[in-house]
Amino acid sequence: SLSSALRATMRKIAGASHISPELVKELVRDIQRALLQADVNVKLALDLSKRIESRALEEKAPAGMTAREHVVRIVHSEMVGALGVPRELKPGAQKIMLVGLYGQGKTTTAGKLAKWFQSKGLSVGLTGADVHRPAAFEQLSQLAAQLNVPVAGGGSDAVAAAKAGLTELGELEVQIFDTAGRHALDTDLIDEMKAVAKVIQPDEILLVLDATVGQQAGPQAAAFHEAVGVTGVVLTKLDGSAKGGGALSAVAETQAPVMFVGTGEMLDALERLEPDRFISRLLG
Amino acid sequence: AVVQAKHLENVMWELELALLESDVAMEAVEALKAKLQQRLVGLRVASRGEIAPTIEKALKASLVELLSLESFDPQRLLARGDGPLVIAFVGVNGTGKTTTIARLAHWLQGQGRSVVLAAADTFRAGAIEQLEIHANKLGCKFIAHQSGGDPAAVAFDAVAHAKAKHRDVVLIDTAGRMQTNTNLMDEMVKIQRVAKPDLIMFVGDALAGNDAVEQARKFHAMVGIDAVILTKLDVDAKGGTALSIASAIGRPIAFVGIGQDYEDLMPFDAAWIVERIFA
Ligand SMILES: Nc1nc2c(ncn2[C@@H]2O[C@H](COP(=O)(O)OP(=O)(O)OP(=O)(O)O)[C@@H](O)[C@H]2O)c(=O)[nH]1
Ligand SMILES: Nc1nc2c(ncn2[C@@H]2O[C@H](COP(=O)(O)OP(=O)(O)OP(=O)(O)O)[C@@H](O)[C@H]2O)c(=O)[nH]1
Ligand SMILES: [Mg+2]
Ligand SMILES: [Mg+2]
Repeated sequence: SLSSALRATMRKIAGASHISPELVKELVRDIQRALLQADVNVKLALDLSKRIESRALEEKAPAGMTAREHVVRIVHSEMVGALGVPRELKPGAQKIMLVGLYGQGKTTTAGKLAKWFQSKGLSVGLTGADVHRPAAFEQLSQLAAQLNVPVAGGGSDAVAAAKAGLTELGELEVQIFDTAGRHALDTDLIDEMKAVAKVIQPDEILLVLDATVGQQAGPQAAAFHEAVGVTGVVLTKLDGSAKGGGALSAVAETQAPVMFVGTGEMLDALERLEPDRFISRLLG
Repeated sequence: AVVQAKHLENVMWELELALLESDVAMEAVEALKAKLQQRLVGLRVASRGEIAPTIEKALKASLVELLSLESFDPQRLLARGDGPLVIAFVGVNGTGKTTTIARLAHWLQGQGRSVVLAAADTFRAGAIEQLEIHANKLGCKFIAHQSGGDPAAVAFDAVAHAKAKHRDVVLIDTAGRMQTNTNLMDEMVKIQRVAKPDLIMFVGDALAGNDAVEQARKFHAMVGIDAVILTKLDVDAKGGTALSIASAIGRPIAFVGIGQDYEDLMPFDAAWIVERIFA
């Protein structure tokens, strides 16, 4: 397996006092394959492994550090660096808008975020601005009911739904807005998203991204960022087997950190991203 | 000139990247590479200049071949037998199962078939309501129980109804499930045991990268996939996921989803997908 190949190479390095260029090449090849297998964007995977290679060749291990520890530290720092500057949602009053591709987990995440803010002792309101998907408002309403959280919106116009939310739920400290799935090439839906963002004036626009998404993560994240400005990423369905390498591209394209990961279908299945755990799982 | 392993290495690197960027899973790329090595190393060509084009042509041909090994004729869905044709739709969360059922029901009705929709996703919020809206729009019979009920019982009821009323097709909607969730995978096996579908359709997302292989493999191992429907091809324009799945389980792709409307379901065309990958 890839992880055993990587470990085997690391064991070779462990025995060495300094690392030969051949060994570095071997390590870099293994890392490249691990990254590609983990759905990291092809160009990003090549860039990352090139940077790791040049650092491993040029940087001298600090005194008291073995060659292996030195290389592990370089790999770790490059990978964690690719996750961007970490930032957490403040547990305070704010308006949050969720956007993303179809079926990524936006509506479910809206419910999970509502529960998260509730646990911080804040009042929460959920607004359904997805006026396209059949029973989208019903889905959000059922989640809201599970949490005893008020819900607003629905109807046939997304901007009107957002306005209804602002009016009816304006007294509540945290307002979370769910939107319909859409993608880069759907100009009408992109325009709708811009119009809804303009009305809400959200403090956070979170891109909800499914951990199974492959090479499209980067280009789609870039399009969402260009349209409305993404301030954070939520990576969902990490309870599956997908490594979530697409998140690295989403971060690169939006300059926004992964604030939460989804780990199941229930409303309590939302956790903060743990960079070390995420990276070691990604590398196998 | 003779094609040597080193020629293959050089040309393949670029082609490999093109495949990976089109969402062909790493495992599938490696399998294709191994097959090409078998066929091409030692092959005589007219001149050195012919080597790269020969390799590229052989790669395209092997892609089409992989996608055409097994084929699914949509006409199979229209065949009239003694009793309804029962089809269950399975897959991981959010891939487009419910929407695909609506699209297929629309197509079947357009071909003069009567359709029964079974709301066997009894778990997710709004799942039953979502399918019911489609049933009403399409004018299909809709079978559902209480939310939280036994999915297998809903499927069984729908099949019994279709048999009693001489309906042509039963489409069974099931909940999304992670292939790593043993309880949910067991639930799917139970639905199959109770409802005895004639066909199991795996609904996969074209956006999926390497996990498509894992998904297809596990679902195939648990219930046996008859054919695959690949959705959101309008979003992931290249469609390499089709190759990942074909390579993993060797089952045909019956349809592709290219949008959210009822018309947005197309029969699968191997040459069309390969063109998009190399566009
Ligand atoms: N296993 C798992 N399933 C999840 C997670 N997040 C969401 N889901 C499931 O993924 C499916 C899609 O979730 P939705 O919340 O409907 O996705 P969406 O982005 O709102 O979909 P659209 O509105 O159609 O674009 C549902 O079956 C959810 O239960 C997660 O973290 N883990
Ligand atoms: N653009 C596009 N969107 C699609 C396609 N197929 C499905 N969708 C969208 O994907 C989202 C999820 O579709 P669903 O049919 O609810 O998916 P599902 O597999 O039933 O989801 P769960 O039951 O929650 O697992 C919806 O927003 C659909 O409109 C497609 O071919 N193209
Ligand atoms: Mg939704
Ligand atoms: Mg569904």
